[in-house]
Amino acid sequence: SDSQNDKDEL
Amino acid sequence: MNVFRLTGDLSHLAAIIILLLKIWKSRSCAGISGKSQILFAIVFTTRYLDLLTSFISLYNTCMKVIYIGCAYATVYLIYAKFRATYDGNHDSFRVEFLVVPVGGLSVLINHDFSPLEILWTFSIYLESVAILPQLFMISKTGEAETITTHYLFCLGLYRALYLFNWIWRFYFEGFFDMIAIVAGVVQTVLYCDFFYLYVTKGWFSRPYRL
Repeated sequence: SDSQNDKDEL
Repeated sequence: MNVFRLTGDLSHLAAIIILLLKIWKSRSCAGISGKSQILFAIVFTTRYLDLLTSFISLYNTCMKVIYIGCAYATVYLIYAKFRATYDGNHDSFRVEFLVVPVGGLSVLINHDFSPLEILWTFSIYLESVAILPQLFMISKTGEAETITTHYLFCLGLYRALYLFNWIWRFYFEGFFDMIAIVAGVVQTVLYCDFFYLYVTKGWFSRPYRL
């Protein structure tokens, strides 16, 4: 879903 | 990737390198909280376990490896190489008061009840409060070296820039992550008092006094 973190951020 | 995200990452990187160089060049870790640095090493380790399971980008992988490597190098300098200069008596914050509640919260409030996701959530919550032993140490001794205040400023600025990144991403990508946002707000708020002192006093006095 949209609110799921995408793990791209550090 | 937007300008806030990139400058946030670079500010974070600058903070880590400033601290590492400060300790290395002065051959002393006086005034630095080893406990905060251990917490940051735990933060990076538990957050970047996905290095082993998924590839996102070369940038992402490189930064994660650098952050983890620098975190452990810093801990090594404080607790091994320059241990004699470590001011353990003033580094008396009880970290179990942070780690235990944060651990409980990450099990209760997370996106997905899976080991990797819980550890990621734990790292987000822990990062938001990991600087407290350092701030406690400074308030206890009543002063900090100028270079230490630059470190803290860059470290605080990084999460503040991430807040703008999240606002950007919400408007332009419809993306938001409530766990990261709330923890990021908490983390930034903890630095507000310090930001104020840094701007009003830190640039003009040396050594820095609270």
